[in-house]
Amino acid sequence: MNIFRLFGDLSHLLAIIILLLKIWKTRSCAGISGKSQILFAIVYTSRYLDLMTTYISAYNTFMKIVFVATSYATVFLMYMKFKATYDRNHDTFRIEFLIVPAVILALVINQEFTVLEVLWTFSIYLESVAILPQLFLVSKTGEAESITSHYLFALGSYRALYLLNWVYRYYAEDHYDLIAIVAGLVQTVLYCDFFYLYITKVLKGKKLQLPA
Amino acid sequence: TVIDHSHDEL
Repeated sequence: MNIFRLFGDLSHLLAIIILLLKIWKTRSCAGISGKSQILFAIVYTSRYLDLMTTYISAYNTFMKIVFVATSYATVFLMYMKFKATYDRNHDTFRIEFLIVPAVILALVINQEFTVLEVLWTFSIYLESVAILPQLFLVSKTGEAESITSHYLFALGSYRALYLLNWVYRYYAEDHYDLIAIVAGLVQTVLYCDFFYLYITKVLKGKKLQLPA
Repeated sequence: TVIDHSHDEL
């Protein structure tokens, strides 16, 4: 465990907490893409099946359980408890266009053709694009609440910090995982436009509003 | 360099 990875994980955890608090406190999930949240639930479910087979550390187990549980909790809040506030008219991204290619790619490009390994690879590919419905929703409405922007910034920072972690591990531990690195790069690149708007607008106290 | 299969990251 190095500092980049620790901060990456904490940033990921912070993103989840911000999102749950936003929904809970405002009793509303307006501006949040339920499609992205469903994708995240699929991502963590397929990736963390190794909870049953491999023990790495108490930290690892704890975080995995938290990520799986909170992803389902978010989906529950959006589609059941605060269903009335869900922005379904704007959340129209077709997630099968992300799931199907991720499945095919995982079947073709993987390190080992076993059920767990293909599911892990699928989750890595799917995670890299899972934020697209959320970014699509923001572009459709043309704006995002500050709290939603903070959520997106924390969530985007997590994989960016993992990239630094992978650079560090490559040199310090002679360790690398090409599938995770390439997918992590894609994932981080997708946030670049948002990062730019966040730094130039939200941090200066303005609302994130896209040019008309 | 070792290719990792253990997936010790999150």
